[in-house]
Amino acid sequence: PGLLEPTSTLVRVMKSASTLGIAIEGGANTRQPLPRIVTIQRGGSAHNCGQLKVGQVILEVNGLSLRGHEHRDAARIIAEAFKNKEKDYVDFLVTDFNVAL
Amino acid sequence: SPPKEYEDEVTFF
Repeated sequence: PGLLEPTSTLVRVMKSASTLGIAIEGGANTRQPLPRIVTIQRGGSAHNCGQLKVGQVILEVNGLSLRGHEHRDAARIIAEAFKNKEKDYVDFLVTDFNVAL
Repeated sequence: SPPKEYEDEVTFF
């Protein structure tokens, strides 16, 4: 990719534990306009997955862009994706580059 | 308008 095309990675987190086990900060209208992963808890689904990392920025959840969503709205989207019983996974599109793309 | 002051809002799932 070119300098202006940071790589993004699709990570499928299976719901292997009763919690997702991440914490996020940021959201639209803050200095961190897309949510960033600040914690991954041991024993949670995300930790079990092994592919999400602290510092990654979440671009999409199950194909839904988080761009323009304020913190609480983005948090609701993630929480609902984990609660949704129709899927036994949550797809995250993440990037290691801390940019708003 | 410029971004609001950064809010230390963190949500755990």
